[in-house]
Amino acid sequence: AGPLPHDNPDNVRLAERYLHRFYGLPAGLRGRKASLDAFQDKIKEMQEFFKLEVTGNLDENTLDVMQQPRCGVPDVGE
Amino acid sequence: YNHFPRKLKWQNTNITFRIVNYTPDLKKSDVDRAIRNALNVWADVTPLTFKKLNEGIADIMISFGSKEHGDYNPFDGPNGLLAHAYPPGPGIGGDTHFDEDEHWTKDSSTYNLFIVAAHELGHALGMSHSSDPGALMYPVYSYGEGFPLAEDDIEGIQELYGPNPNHRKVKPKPDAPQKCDPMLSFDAVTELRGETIIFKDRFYWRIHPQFVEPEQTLIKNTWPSLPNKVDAAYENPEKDQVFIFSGIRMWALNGYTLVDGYPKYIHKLGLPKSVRKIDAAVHIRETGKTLLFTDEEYWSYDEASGSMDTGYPRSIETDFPGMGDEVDAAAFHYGYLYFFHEHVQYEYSYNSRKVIRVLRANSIFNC
Repeated sequence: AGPLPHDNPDNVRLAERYLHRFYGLPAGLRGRKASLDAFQDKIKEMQEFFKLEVTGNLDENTLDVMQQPRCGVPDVGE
Repeated sequence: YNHFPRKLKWQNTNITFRIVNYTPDLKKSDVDRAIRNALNVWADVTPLTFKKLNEGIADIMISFGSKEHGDYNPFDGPNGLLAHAYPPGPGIGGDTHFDEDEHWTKDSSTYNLFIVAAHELGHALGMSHSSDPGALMYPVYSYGEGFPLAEDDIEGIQELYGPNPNHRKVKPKPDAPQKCDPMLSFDAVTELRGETIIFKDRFYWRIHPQFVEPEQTLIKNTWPSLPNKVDAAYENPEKDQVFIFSGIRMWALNGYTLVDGYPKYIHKLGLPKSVRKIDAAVHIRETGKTLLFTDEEYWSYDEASGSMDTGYPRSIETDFPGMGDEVDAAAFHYGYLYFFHEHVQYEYSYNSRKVIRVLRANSIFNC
């Protein structure tokens, strides 16, 4: 078995860019725990919007959706 | 559907637009037509009217640009971000930008400008992203023919502006089917390398043994050349192929890839020309036979010889007692046939030749 998608640094970078752009993931340096919490909360928000399984983890389905061609307007108005 | 915070909208119904520059991918007239048609989609269901300006400042300024293109909201080269638009307001509000690094088309190859423009102009009028995968305002690109708005989009825009007073007749796309709707029926069910694929309207669900939640996707998103409606499907695991039927045509998949040489006519299987549609199909691994259900009868296709078995068609009601005379979809697992008809699923023992259980069709989703 290959490494889990969330272990791949390229996938994490892709997810961070995506969440920053479309889900308002805050930028900047923060404590590791706070940073991980924010990342997981934003993944959950995204998974809920796309009706994926809400785990907070960067699984294959979630990565698939992040890689699809899409509109550049954020999914959450605020 | 969703709106932007504070429900941003235009305060009058006469909106101006201007196409500031053009993509070299299409003729100027094709761009004009795509934008005008995209605006008409929204005008059809609201009191809004759109007037084109050739110079000066319009409410909606439309342009094509690459990477950083003047709004500190850069595009990213081919694929990924396709376009963006700003909600109604002064200045940049309503402005609509397309990524020039995409290849814009007027057909289903690469990115169809009309579809993307209709989505973006939805933002320019006050619509935010919808989480309904069948809605035009869903954030992921998908090509489709016909009137692009779904009921969901129409409800959203009419909440902002009201309906069209002239009651123009439109044919919206239905909302995506809900997996736990108690009246849910299926078009087709098949296995695909250990996953279960369930077709319904323009969508399919993918049930993966390692995923808790089924994944719903538009058929066209995965297989743009397949029709929007699938009648039947089955997997032949020996050939590692899934066969998909729609009307008198059939397609083959190897994994998620369409096999070359298709579509073929279903009559190549040996069905008479009078059969115009297969309702359900199921492959029985133990016997090497595929059962094809049409109206109140079924046929048996021998996969090894590639021919129809003699003595068919036979009556569904006679050979499968207890489950009515028509089938929408069928599947086979561990000696049991699962027949789907309307919102009911029949578990039928192939060996003891009787219905063992009757369930709701969507119990397959653990609803």
